[in-house]
Amino acid sequence: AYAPDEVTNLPGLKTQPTFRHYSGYLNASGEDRLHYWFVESENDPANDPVVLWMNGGPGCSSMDGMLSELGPFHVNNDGQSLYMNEFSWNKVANVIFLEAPAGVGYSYNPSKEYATDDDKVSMGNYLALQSFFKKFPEYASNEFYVTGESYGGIYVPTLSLRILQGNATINMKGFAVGNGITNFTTNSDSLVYFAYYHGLIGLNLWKGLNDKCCDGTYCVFTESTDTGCLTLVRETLNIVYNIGLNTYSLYLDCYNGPSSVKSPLLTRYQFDMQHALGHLPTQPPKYYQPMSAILSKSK
Amino acid sequence: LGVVPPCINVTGVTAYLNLPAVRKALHIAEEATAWEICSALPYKTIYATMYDTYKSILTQYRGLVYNGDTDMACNFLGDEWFIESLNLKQKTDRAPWKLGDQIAGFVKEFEGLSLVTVKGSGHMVPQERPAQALKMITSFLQNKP
Repeated sequence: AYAPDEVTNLPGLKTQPTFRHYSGYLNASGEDRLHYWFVESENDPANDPVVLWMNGGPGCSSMDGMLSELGPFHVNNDGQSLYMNEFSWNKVANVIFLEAPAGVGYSYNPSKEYATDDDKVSMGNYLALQSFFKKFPEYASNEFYVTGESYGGIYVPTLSLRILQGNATINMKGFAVGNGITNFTTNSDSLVYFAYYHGLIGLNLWKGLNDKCCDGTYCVFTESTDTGCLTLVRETLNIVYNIGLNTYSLYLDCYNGPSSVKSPLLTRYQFDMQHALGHLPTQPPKYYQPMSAILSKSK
Repeated sequence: LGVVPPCINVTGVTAYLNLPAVRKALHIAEEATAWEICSALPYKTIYATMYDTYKSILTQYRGLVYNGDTDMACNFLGDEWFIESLNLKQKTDRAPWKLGDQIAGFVKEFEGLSLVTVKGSGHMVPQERPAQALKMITSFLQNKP
């Protein structure tokens, strides 16, 4: 392992972890320096697979994946202290969190040349991977998986293809894409169905969409050439994206949502509880305060 | 220019990663700017679909495509349509998968690819359904159903 990159004392942790982890830079295309944070498996690093994780954007950092999703260290709201994530993926695998492309997070290019595209990014990631295995040759024969999320739906398959077609000896076995973009048109067309079947748009708008965008068997929404259809599609997507719903998670509050819809009174949870418990004698604060305390502990 | 995705609270992570002691511990270069969760890079999208790419890589590698089913940025239906369009050989019907006794979502197995939903989760599955996410990725890495 590349000892100079070993992280021996991570601030904010009460006790340092039993597994080793490393943070530093990998060479990529041109002068690009891509930051990586590599955590060894808590289980059996020598034999467990190596998993590369990439958040999407494009332009978003994989440190979010590390510190609030699948990584072992999660940040408390105080922005100073950390707690260990009991469901970290390094329970079963060695995980590389790669910040790509240059310009994202801690990754940089000394000349600040940041214009890029899908193919440049996949090539940069492929070179960074080879740079990683130069730093950690002992992992070269472990099974290897490329994983990612969101715009990682482009990053993961394009990097996997380079590994398939390239001559670097990487023991690649598979890939995983979470809530990833796979096809832009189907992503937005399917959203129209999602909106209707989740009750975000009513029957009138749905009937209008069917009338103007469909021919009885097939619907073209976002790429329709019919202005009437496009008007209704725009109305539908406006409801999804612009009225304060949490686009990333329909049933969660929208942190810092658009001021126009910020509820002066209630969070979503309180709103729902008021509906669910509305039929009970009105002592609402008492009713759902204890619930919220219990809820934070329940699984 | 920093770009913060809507509705997501990243104040804790951003504060932590910009602590001088953390930058030092993580061996961050002086040239690296202050950390932001997303950066508005001049980025050109080339691929409108990953159809051909999936077709190539699935000749050699196993795939897992999973979706938290309350996400509207990349919703589960669109990815389901995409995987169906690949016309892979189906191995199992769509069926619930569980964590303990609780239904955790649905899975449909094809030759070389598993299509999974994670029930009630949004875009960041490992954040919103961590136990289910760990079980799912463990099964995938160990090539178990």
